Formats: sequence, C-alpha cells, structure tokens
Amino acid sequence: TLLGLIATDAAVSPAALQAALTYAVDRSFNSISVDGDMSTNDTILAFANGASGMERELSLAPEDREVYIQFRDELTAFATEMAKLVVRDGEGATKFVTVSVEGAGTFQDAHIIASAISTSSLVKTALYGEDANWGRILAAVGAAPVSTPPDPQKVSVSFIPADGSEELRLLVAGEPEKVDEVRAKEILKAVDLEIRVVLGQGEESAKYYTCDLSHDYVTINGDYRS
Amino acid sequence: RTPPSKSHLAYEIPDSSFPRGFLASGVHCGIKKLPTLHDLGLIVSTTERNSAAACFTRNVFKAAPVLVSQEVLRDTGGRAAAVVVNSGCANAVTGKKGMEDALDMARTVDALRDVRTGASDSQEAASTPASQTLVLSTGVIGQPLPMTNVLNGIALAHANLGSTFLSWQGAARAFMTTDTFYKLRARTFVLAGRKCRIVGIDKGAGMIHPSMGPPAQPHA
Repeated sequence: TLLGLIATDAAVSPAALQAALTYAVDRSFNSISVDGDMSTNDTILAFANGASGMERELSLAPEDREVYIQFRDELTAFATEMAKLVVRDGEGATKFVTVSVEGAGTFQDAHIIASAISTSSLVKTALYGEDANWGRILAAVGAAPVSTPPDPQKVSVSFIPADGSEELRLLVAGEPEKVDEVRAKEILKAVDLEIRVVLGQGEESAKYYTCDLSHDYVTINGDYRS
Repeated sequence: RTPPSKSHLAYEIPDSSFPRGFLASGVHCGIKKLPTLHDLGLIVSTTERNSAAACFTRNVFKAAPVLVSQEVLRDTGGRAAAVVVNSGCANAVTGKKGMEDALDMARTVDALRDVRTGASDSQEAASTPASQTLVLSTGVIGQPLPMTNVLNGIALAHANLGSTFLSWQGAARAFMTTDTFYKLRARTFVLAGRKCRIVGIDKGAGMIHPSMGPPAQPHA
C-alpha cells in the first residue's frame, strides 16, 4: 500500500488544495510502479493550515492564478521527490529506473506506454539481471493499450546512464544498433538508470519510475500474513 | 545479489524546516509484534484555518479508512485538521466492523483534540459535528484491527505530540510496513511573499501501482 501525507503552513483553500494535489499526484504517485498491483488503501493526503502568516487563503480565482500555479508546481516537485523514495525502497529493489517516453501524440498515450514498460515482469527481471534486453522493452511498448499505436519504423530506445556520460542507443528508428555489451553492462550495474523511448509521433511525453524485480520480492511476499 | 543499503536516504531534518502549526507523534501500540516498531501515528493542526485534500485509490474494494476519510472530507467541506495512521493491519475487507473501527479512530482523535481546545463545551460538540480526522491504515488485508490497542495507542500518541524532528520521525516510522527506511522530507518555499514550509511522509513498499483520484463529488 502507498500512504502519504503532505502538510504545509501556507494558506490554501480546500478547493485550491484539492486541485493542486490532484495535478501533483497524477504526475508523481500515479506514475510509479513497484509490482503492478493496486492496493485497497492507497491514499495521499494534503493539509494546509495558514500558520505561515499568509494574509488570505490562496484560491482558484483568476486573480490568484499566478500564485496558485507556483504552489501547484512546488507541490508537484515535492510529491515527485516523495514518490521516488517509495520506488527506491520497493520490496527487494536493487535498481531505481526512470522510464521516459517521448514523442507521443498525447500525454495519456505516453503515460500508458511508460506504465507498460514499468510493469513488465520480464523488463524488470532483466534489469535485476543487468541484461540489456531491449527486445522486452519493445514488446511492452507494442502491447500497451494506447489510442494511437506506435509505428515500429519510428521507435528508438536508449539507456541513459545516471553519471551523465553518453547515452547508449539500442534501437534507432526501428533499426537495431550494434550494441557494445560491455558498455551496456557498465550502465546497468549502476543503481540508477533511465530507459528512454522515443515514439516519433508527436510532442507529448511522460515519465514513470520503477524498480527491478528480485528474488527478495518473492521472499518478502511469499508469507506476508505470517 | 544483496539489495544496496538505503539507510542514507533517511536523515535528520532541522526542526526549523517543519511547517508551523502542526504537531506529530508515533508510538507502538501492539498492532505489530515487535515492541520496538512504531505502528500508530498522529498528526494534528493547531490552527483554525485548516484545509485538507486527498487522492484515494480507484480500487473498487476501498478499505474502511478510505471510505471514512472520503466521508470526513465531504462532511467538513475539506476542513479536516488531523490524521491518525496505523500500520500492520490495513482494516480492508473487514465489513461493517471495519467501518465502525475506522470511525472510532477518527472520533477518538476528535475527542482528544476537543479536550485540548475546550471545544467539547461548545454547542457544536453537543450536536455531534462532522469528524475532523482522516484515517489511514496499511498492512495485512482481511484482519480486524485490535481496537483496544489502537485506542490506547491514540491516547498515547496524543500525549506525545510534538513539533521536533523526533516527533515527525516517530510519525514517519508509524507509516512503515516492509519499508527499510522511514520516508520524511521537508523544505521551504516563498509564496505570496511569505516563507512557507512543507513536510512529507510516505511509505511503500509492495502492492505499489497506484491509480488515485480526488474524492467523488457528493450527489446533488
């Protein structure tokens, strides 16, 4: 189960707080996956109590628009930081993986594809085994239930190392690259990794945060009730 | 392969970073077996200008604390001021008894807060106003909460409320199930010319693929 609480001493009206939280959650906690299962109890709460001394409550009125956007974006960045912590501590996780899907026609399609990659058991076990198995990534992309299916001739896949060094291209516009397996292994050995998928369809993008699937996940969940 | 150590992700935060007007605590009340593990937490606002919001699971089998919290938000118009959390038992798929237990948790916190503020003498208290407390539970599904322990734990947590790092850390520990470290962060930002503070607590670590949305609007 995911539980979370965010509390601020800013003064924010209930309606503005709810709108900002819904926006933030869609881009943070609703964009993580450890094991693909949805709990009966998942909840993120937000409180604002005005103790900072702000003269009046921030509202959704047009005159507050600029300050509201600032608050919403602050909340979204903070929620993203909190959401990433959950993924880093996923049961049995040894890797933290950012899945970036770019060049989609809509945000929803990008989000669905990122989710499909992030929940694929085979992608996640390959990440645990430090195997640059981009075929599994493509299979997940192709099976995602999107409104506009990707064109296989336009899709590119790369690994982005966390240390800022050059990305490793695995597939470019549907054509496989000659992959340097030693370099791939090097990148996959790190705790942090980014998988970048470019669809070549449009301008929209989405990020998802996931982890690998290890033996420990099975050990932890094999006898959870006892 | 042994998972890498994650202990560096939990660290001390200066007291001054936490938002003003909130108190927090965490205690062990006997839901978890090990007495060293916190399993009940409380966070309350001490001001009168409270706003609350939430995003809840879209799972059809919503647990009792989810349903009760949705009700509290609706009944208060988003003016809830406290949250009680327990770990070790999710109070999910527990039927009517589970709903009664979740509501009991909320009402117990309300009563303790009323004693603190003197609101129990007011006319509003006499007419049983809407609860101002949200409820969170996490842990095993399908088992009832040990309510005697929980209610004693709420009283203990209330007596231990504080605003220091240790208070917030205690609350964060009370969220944990299979988490290997408590998750607590705080930061400051400027809004409308005022320095504001924000604190966050969360927990995983399994059954994690959330799809959460705002509470449904009440029927007209």
